[in-house]
Amino acid sequence: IVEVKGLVKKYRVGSEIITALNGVDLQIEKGEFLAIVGTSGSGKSTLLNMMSGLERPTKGEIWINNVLLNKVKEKDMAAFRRSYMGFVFQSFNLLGSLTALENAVLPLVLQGVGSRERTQRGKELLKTLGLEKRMLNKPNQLSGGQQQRVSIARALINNPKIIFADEPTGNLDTKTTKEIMELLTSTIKKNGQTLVMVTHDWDVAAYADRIVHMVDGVIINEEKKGGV
Amino acid sequence: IVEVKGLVKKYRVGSEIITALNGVDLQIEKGEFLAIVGTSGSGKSTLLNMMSGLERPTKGEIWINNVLLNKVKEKDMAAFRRSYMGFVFQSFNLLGSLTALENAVLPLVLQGVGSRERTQRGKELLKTLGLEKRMLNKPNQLSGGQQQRVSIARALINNPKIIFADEPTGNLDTKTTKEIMELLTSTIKKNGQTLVMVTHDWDVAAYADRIVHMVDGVIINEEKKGGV
Ligand SMILES: Nc1ncnc2c1ncn2[C@@H]1O[C@H](COP(=O)(O)OP(=O)(O)OP(=O)(O)O)[C@@H](O)[C@H]1O
Ligand SMILES: Nc1ncnc2c1ncn2[C@@H]1O[C@H](COP(=O)(O)OP(=O)(O)OP(=O)(O)O)[C@@H](O)[C@H]1O
Ligand SMILES: [Mg+2]
Ligand SMILES: [Mg+2]
Repeated sequence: IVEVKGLVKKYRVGSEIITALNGVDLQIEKGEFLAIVGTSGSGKSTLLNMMSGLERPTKGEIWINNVLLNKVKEKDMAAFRRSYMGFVFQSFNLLGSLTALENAVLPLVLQGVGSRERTQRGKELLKTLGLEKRMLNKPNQLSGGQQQRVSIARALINNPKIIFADEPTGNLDTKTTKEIMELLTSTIKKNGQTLVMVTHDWDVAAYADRIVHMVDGVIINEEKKGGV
Repeated sequence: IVEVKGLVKKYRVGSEIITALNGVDLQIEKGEFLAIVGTSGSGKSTLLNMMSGLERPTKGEIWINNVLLNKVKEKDMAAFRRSYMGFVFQSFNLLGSLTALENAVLPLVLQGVGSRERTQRGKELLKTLGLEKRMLNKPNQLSGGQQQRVSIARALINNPKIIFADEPTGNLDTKTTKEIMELLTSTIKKNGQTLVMVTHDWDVAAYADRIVHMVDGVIINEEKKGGV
């Protein structure tokens, strides 16, 4: 459902050129849970941003569900993403003036879902994430891990075909992480959703069907579940 | 060097009262490395904010180096903190318009240190954190883990007596985490600095002299190094 070919991404900083991705090829099956691991600065977030159309590559192709992302115009990109994808960002990106519940149901607002249904679905999902008593809190009234769970709720609420998650458990303790991973894996298996997750936590990567390792902008290794 | 007695913190959200800290007593020795662990929402960041004077308690006393923080006036608080403390925040809090180097040396600017010395000390510290090639990048040109390392540099640059670190390795891979923890522990041992660190990572907590566990706003358990 996702394919990248020969992906290169360079940034200019002053007079320097930084190569964030140096030729990445990757194929992800529908319904697969893929974990991406690697050292800080190795290009994981950049790869995720390419696959989700949040940024354009310098070279290479990105295919989502047989659509060539490179050809999708900027004005159509947001709508394309909303119809297919959910995101958990490495730095949450919640709206400070909205409550946890309002933040979680934002994708449904953008899809024109009615207020009553939004509230019901939002409450249900936040409850499974342990946030039942924090729904009316604003982000600055939430702990770091609670904010992270709100951003997870927002990524899941519209049952997207592909979920891109950038370190979604970095601010969670071991017990909460386990609860979230159980919830995530059972949800995506039940709905046939695809999950692409960047993580630094090997216990989290262990839930995946496949793990790819990145170093200096390339994929150097791959492990399948049940493999060595 | 740090003591809290009977610490209570409540927040009002709409018509509800949330109790973030429900009676905390804690004594931290000079030169000690204390780790604080606990579930998401258990009150760790709130406790850190109380100890560092970033927020006022509802009840209870906070003593820093024999100064009763409750009695320090708001207008004097910032100067008091600058002279004693360094912080790594759970959400980095870097200034977006400044480079990594400028962000790292900000405490020195506020202390009136000259430009040449600031640049030299900043470069040296960023180099030990593996950011030698990223010093002129702005935060939005850095990976999550690189931003986290800049905020660690900022906390260390003025050799503060007490370092408060809220999940400083959450965005770092295992190898980088190990390098940071080796650097941190050797630095504080050499300089006789006190380190109070919130973490969800048990491998990180293992570096500490003592670990306290929090649940629902209270400390429920304590372990000393070499203990069971
Ligand atoms: N400004 C605030 N207003 C209302 N409630 C708050 C506020 N700050 C914190 N809280 C609540 O206090 C509790 C403790 O928050 P705190 O940030 O200390 O947790 P934490 O242990 O650091 O969690 P995490 O591991 O997720 O970072 C949480 O339930 C949170 O919702
Ligand atoms: N907008 C940008 N401008 C310049 N350089 C950038 C930009 N975004 C990322 N980089 C650089 O590209 C490299 C890869 O960044 P990326 O965010 O993908 O790393 P990462 O693997 O997600 O790291 P982390 O684990 O620390 O989050 C880094 O060295 C970073 O400095
Ligand atoms: Mg990243
Ligand atoms: Mg916290």
